[in-house]
Amino acid sequence: SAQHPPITLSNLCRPRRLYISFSDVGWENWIIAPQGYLANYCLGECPFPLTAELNSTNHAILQTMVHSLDPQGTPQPCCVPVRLSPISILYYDNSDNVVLRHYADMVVDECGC
Amino acid sequence: LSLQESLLLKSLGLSAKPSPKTPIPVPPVLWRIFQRRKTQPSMNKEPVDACRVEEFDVPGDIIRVFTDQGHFIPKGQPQGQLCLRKRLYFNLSMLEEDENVTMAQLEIKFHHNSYHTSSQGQIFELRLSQPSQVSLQGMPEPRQKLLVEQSFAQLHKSLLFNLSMVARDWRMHNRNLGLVLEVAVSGGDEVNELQGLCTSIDSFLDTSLLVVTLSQQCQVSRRRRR
Repeated sequence: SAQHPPITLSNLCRPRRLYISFSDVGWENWIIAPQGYLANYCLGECPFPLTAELNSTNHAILQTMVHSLDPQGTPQPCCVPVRLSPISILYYDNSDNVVLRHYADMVVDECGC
Repeated sequence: LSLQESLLLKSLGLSAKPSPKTPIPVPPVLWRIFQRRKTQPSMNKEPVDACRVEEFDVPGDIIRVFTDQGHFIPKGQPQGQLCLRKRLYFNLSMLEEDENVTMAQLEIKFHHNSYHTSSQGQIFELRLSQPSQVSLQGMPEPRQKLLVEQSFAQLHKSLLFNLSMVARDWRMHNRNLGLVLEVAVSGGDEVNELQGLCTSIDSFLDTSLLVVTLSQQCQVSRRRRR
């Protein structure tokens, strides 16, 4: 259930809240825990001049400069996850065994350009 | 099954959506690991390695606890100090083909009848062996490879044995004949006295095998990192 990004002055690139509820997809009978988790997602602008807290690569800084000179020709850099976390899921497998599995890169902690 | 759901299940390493028929209780060791990970501060900058089980310090991203499906082996005529013989069998066949076993730990829990004063401080002998071939009714017992031989006193704790090599052997040769567990009384002489001491182990014995595996996804990401 993604909350629409609040209309604020700063539509800069940053993590937005996205809660995944396993019962919403009818998985609550085989996923023991968690019942859901905060996955989040990245959304926002990467405008010129890119400020330090936007976790930008040198290439993105260059690309925003070119975009500001030639908006039609070169798009803005993308807003993407730059730090992710794993989650553990306890579930019943197809043989009714209990499995604890670690999944990498399931939570967006930080975004960048 | 909607396309999105099947793709999501596949990315979670599942070929089909599980539909548990007889859900068993969550083994406490899995629950403890799950809770610890959940409370781990996610803001610590050090990224958590999803392909390592810190609790056992082994590579792995999947942990299962297999219940014992073996049966007690009749002792035949009372054999001196022998209290019980049990075949232990853990069905590892549902591990995915591409999973590598990185650790297997056998846990043996005796539900001691601790009110049996006669056996306070009693020492027992435990032997764990791996049969090399199927034993047939009426035929001499096949040769067994002794894995563990140790004595233990009556304690309210589990006995843990590292069986990683055995589990890998089962997987590699696709031959899992289980294990044979024997418990005997140490010392003592009169048969009836011995049998009396055996009852202090009580009839119930709980064994389970905790298995850690490394999935294909992790093997790829580890190779990439190396």
